[in-house]
Parts: sequence; C-alpha cells; structure tokens
Amino acid sequence: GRERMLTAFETVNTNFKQLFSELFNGGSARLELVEGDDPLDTGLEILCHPPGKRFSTISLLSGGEQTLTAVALIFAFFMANPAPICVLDEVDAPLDDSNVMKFCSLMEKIVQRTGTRFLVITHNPITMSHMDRLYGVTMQEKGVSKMVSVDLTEAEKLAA
Amino acid sequence: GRERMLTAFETVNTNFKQLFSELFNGGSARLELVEGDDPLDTGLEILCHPPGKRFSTISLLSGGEQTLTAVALIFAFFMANPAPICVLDEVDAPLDDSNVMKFCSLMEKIVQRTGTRFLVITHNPITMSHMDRLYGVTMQEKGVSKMVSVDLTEAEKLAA
Amino acid sequence: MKFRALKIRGFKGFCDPADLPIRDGLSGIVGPNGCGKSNLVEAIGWVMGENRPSAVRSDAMEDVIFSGSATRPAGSSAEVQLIIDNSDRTAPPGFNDDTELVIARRIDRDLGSSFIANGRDVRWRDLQLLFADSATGARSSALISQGRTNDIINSKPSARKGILEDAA
Amino acid sequence: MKFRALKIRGFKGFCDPADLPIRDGLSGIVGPNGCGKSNLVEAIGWVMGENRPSAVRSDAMEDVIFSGSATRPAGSSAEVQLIIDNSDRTAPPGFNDDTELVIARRIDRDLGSSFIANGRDVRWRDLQLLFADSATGARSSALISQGRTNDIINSKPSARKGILEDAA
Ligand SMILES: Nc1ncnc2c1ncn2[C@@H]1O[C@H](COP(=O)(O)OP(=O)(O)OP(=O)(O)O)[C@@H](O)[C@H]1O
Ligand SMILES: Nc1ncnc2c1ncn2[C@@H]1O[C@H](COP(=O)(O)OP(=O)(O)OP(=O)(O)O)[C@@H](O)[C@H]1O
Ligand SMILES: [Mg+2]
Ligand SMILES: [Mg+2]
Repeated sequence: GRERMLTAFETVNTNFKQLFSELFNGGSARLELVEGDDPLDTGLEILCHPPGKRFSTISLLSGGEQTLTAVALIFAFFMANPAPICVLDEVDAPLDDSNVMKFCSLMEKIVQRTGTRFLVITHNPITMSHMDRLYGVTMQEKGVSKMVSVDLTEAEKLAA
Repeated sequence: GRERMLTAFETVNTNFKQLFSELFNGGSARLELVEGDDPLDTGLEILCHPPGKRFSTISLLSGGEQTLTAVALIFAFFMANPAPICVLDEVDAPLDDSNVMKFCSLMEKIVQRTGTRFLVITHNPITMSHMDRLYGVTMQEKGVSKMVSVDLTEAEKLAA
Repeated sequence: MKFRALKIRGFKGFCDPADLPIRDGLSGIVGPNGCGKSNLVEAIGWVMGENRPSAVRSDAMEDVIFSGSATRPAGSSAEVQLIIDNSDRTAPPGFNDDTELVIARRIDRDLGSSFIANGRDVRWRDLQLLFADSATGARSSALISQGRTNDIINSKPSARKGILEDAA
Repeated sequence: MKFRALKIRGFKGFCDPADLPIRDGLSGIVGPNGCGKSNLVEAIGWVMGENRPSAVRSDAMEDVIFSGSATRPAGSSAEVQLIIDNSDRTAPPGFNDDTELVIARRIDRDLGSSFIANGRDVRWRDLQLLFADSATGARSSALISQGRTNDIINSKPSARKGILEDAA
C-alpha cells in the first residue's frame, strides 16, 4: 500500500518537474510529501522556482503562475495514468495569451502521445482557435440548454 | 453598535438588490443574516434568482453568474461608502463578453455618480477597450518590474 | 476503448435531448455564462458514478432533474448515456462482450439512480471497475471541474493531497 | 481628497523607481502573468497600512523588499508613496493643513516599518483615521485583491461576513 503510493508519487513528481520546466520555459519545481498536523496525514507541498525568480511555495506565485503550475500538476497525474478522455472546465481563465498558447500546445502533445480526446470548456478566443472543432451551448429559451455546432468565426458571438 | 450594523446592512441590501437586477437584466436577489454555528456569529447568506432560472443560494449558480453576483455585492458595499479610488484585480476573468460589458458600464456609471478613480487590472481585451487609458507592467529583465505607458493597439501584445 | 459520444436527456438545463459527439483531438465547448457548459461536464462525472450531490452543485441527487422554466414544466427523470467504442476489445471482463458499450445512468423522482450497461442493470461498483481500468472516473485527473485548479492552489497541503489523491 | 499618484521604490519586483499616475475615470493595468500587476495592488494596500504579511503574499513583512534577481542585488529597503490632492480641504484634522498630502511607508531590513505624512512621522492608527474617513483602507471595499471574489463566493456565511465586514 505505502510502497505503491510512494512509487506513484515518484512517477508524478518526475512528470511534474518536467512539465513545469516545459510550461515555464525553464526554472524548476518539485512536489514534497510533508507531515500534516496529524503524522498519519501527509500533505502535498508544491515548491516552485520560475525562471529568473525566487524559490517559493505555490502560494507566493502570481495568479497566472499558480494556474500554470496547477496545470503541470494535473497533467503530471494524468500522464502517470493516461485516460481516453480528458475534460477541462475553464482552466485557462487566469492565463495571459502566451501561457494560453503553452497550455494548448501541451494538450496537442498529449494528443500525439496518448490519443486522448479532449473536451475543453473555455471563454478564451485563443484557446478556441487551437481547437479542432467547437461545440456551443446556448440558452435562447430562458432556462433551457441547447447544443449547437459552431464554426470558429461564430464563436466570438457565442462566447458573449 | 448593533443598531448601526443593521442600518448599514439594510443600505447594502438595498444597493445589492438593485445592482443585481441591473447586472442580470432582471431577476432578483437579497442578502440575509443567518445564524452561524455560534449564535453570536451571524453569517451573510446570498440568495439569488437570475431571470428565467430558479431561486438558489450563490453556491448553485454558474461560475460567471457567481462572479457577477459578487461584483454586485462588492459595489453594494462600495456605494454605501463611496471612496475616491477603487482598485479591482482581475475581477472579470470568469465573465463572458456580454457580462464583461455590463461590468464596465457599471463602473462608468459609478464614475459619473461619485467621481471615483478606478484602477482595473485585467487580461480581457473588452475591458481594456472600455478603459480611458492603459498602463502596462512588464518584466523584460527577468525578475524586474517596470511600468510603461500603453496605447490600446499595443495592449494585445502586452497582455501576452 | 474510445469515448464516442455523450447523450443527455433531462439532466439540469437539458430538458430537450442533447448529443455531444466526442471526437479525436481537441474539442472546445463554448457559450455564455450560465448556459449549461459546466452542467455538461457534471453530466459526464454523473454517468460515471459521481455520488456526492455537492459535486454536481446540488443538495440532493434528485436536483439534477430539470426543475422547469418559464416555458417548460419540471421533468420527472434525468438520463445520461456514454457511448464507448470497444472495437479494440480492451474493456475489462463483464464489459468486453460487445464492440460498443452504452453506459447509462437514470434517476427518477423518489426512485433514486440506476445504472445500465448495454441494456442490463449493473451495480455502481462494477461500473467503477470499468472506469478505474481506463483511469477515468468522476474524481480522476481526467475530469477537471470549474474551480478545481483554485482548490489545488489554495488548499492546505493535507487537503491538497485529498483533492489529487482520487486522481492517483 | 483625490488620489493623484503612486510611487514605488524597491517594493517586490519594482527595484527601479516606478510611478503610476491616478487619473479620472477608468485606468486599466495590463501585462503578462507574473510581471507585477498584483504587486502594484499590494503596494497600495501596504502604504495604507496593511499589517498582515499574508495579505501581501509574504511570510514576514520584510519579504516585500526586492529580493534580488539574476541581474540585480537584493534591496535593503522598500518605500511606497501615495500622493493625495487635498485642494478641497476635505482631509481630517491633522492632515488638513496642506493642499497636497504625501503619505509614505518605508521598511528597512531589521528595522520594521515607518509611516510618514508630509515629512513628519505619523502613527499607523492616525493614518487609519485618514483612510477610514474616505472609506478607503487596505481592507475596504475599495481594494479588491486577486481572488477576493472567489473568497466571497466560496466562503461559509460566517466567514463571508468577515471578508466583507472590513468593508462596512
Ligand atoms: N435541475 C436544474 N434544472 C434547470 N436548470 C438548472 C438545474 N440545475 C442547475 N440549473 C441551472 O444551470 C445553470 C448553470 O449552468 P452552468 O453552470 O452549466 O453554466 P456555464 O455554462 O458553465 O456558465 P459559466 O460560463 O458561468 O461557468 C444555472 O443557472 C442553474 O440555474
Ligand atoms: N520581494 C520580492 N522581490 C522580487 N520579486 C518578488 C518579490 N515578491 C514577489 N516577487 C515576484 O513577483 C511575482 C508576482 O507578481 P504579481 O503577482 O504582481 O504578478 P501579476 O502581474 O499579478 O500576474 P498575474 O497576471 O499572473 O496575476 C512573482 O513571480 C514573485 O516571484
Ligand atoms: Mg461553468
Ligand atoms: Mg495578479
């Protein structure tokens, strides 16, 4: 039980270190198991060193840096056990344009490696432009959800 | 003490009801003081009824609806005691285009009424287009922040 | 196993039948605030067996049934189907007899949920074997709900391990 | 009273002096992730007297001093100035003698913070009178930090009252 948990942790940590440096174009990060208030209750600390900045825990990073780090962690777990589907609900909200593009490139790489089918809920036009197709959800009739197909040029109107 | 708190609460509640209906183009909402686990410790519950939808607490609304409701609440407090300055850090992140525009129109109205000077931190191009001017913060030299002036066409590059 | 489609009938705002094809690569889902995108995500977790009402933003599981609108009466049941292509025959035993798997979950008012795989009733925990086998499942790292990145960022280390542990 | 400008010297990433004019209407602040926008917001709360290191994302208040970079050495002090136009003479007694008010806060390593108003030392609590009088202040509804809307939305009712009470 504990053996298996530590092995899984090592895999995720290795993935996380590599994904962080990739998303941040440098720097380094790692996960650490820490003693909780309850010694049986280990916690997960996230230590990060974005390139050119100082080493700190995730809590001291900027909003977008925190989100990008969380993305690295989520995909570190995902790549330890890749699934046929991956659904992400508005993960890109705090990211600036260049980080949104890194997020999309990473998903494209995962598609190449694992054949996973992604469903990406977003309001971000840059994310939309990286999608292979778009589905729209509308509520023309108040309180009634309806799915419609969307082409990229229509997406702008739909996101409003 | 308690008298004054209740009077303040009534003012904020009146503002909140009116701002919610304005931001949601209809519907209704109200604040309620509720008993906490500790009877001395009253809490603030937010009850909302977006137009055409069902009545619920804020926790059951969509991400964008929750944010718009929080905006109504923040400005309800603000208008009870308008200040010469108001600083908002990335409040618009979960909002769709039409709700971003409502957020901006509301700030413009407050400017008209109180003369408040707003500082609005944002990644959103629609918010940027509603600003009277833009200031940019960059980190060309790693780890060193620098302020630059920005015109609207440059803003796109800067937000990336 | 490849996930091919999601069909929603009467789940939350989807009182009219809605079909979402699930195709190769990256599919974006867009629309205004409050129109049903996260409800769609919750439908996926729900059909996979999510049993906490809080995870579908509800107080009771029945709350996922369409509760009516100005123009439509409330529904009496909700059903979500996941269509899985099993032509590579990688599904676990008990689910590997057919080249297509239709997993359905249905809830009726006062009757609770039932799970159906290719027409026959299945137990919740057998379904968990199917999804665990493909590293999917309501709480896996394959389903990242709105706000989950914030939970990961803001939680204390021990809570954070909990949020992600379901994923491991 | 009108807030006219913010001047930052050595606070967090702003090792070089930075001046932000505060003008009528809506001013947008933009830039890439991690470049210093929220640090700027924190500088405003800090000069107004924010005393919790956690509110400026730090473990100790000295952490707001520029900690160095690949190309620059760490700083030994940080200072933020708020320039207030008091030509309408609406400032409270003690601050109403001049038509311009320069409020400064400075921190030196191992020496702690000091507050200065138009060149003379002032106590933290006198400064709070100034800001409370104009309904501003580090925890008022006039300063909404990144993530505060999420705190309002997600907190339990009793915590929520606390988050907003500072504002009342
Ligand atoms: N059982 C139900 N019947 C009808 N409507 C419901 C039901 N449960 C939730 N809703 C409605 O669904 C809406 C929420 O939809 P959802 O969270 O999917 O929006 P969204 O598209 O994700 O929006 P956002 O972009 O703001 O995140 C709410 O307005 C809520 O009133
Ligand atoms: N004392 C300090 N000295 C130098 N750099 C610091 C100091 N304190 C914080 N920083 C750096 O400032 C950066 C955070 O900046 P800030 O939060 O202002 O970014 P931001 O522009 O708001 O980004 P986002 O758009 O992601 O919210 C962090 O990368 C952190 O390393
Ligand atoms: Mg949503
Ligand atoms: Mg920020």
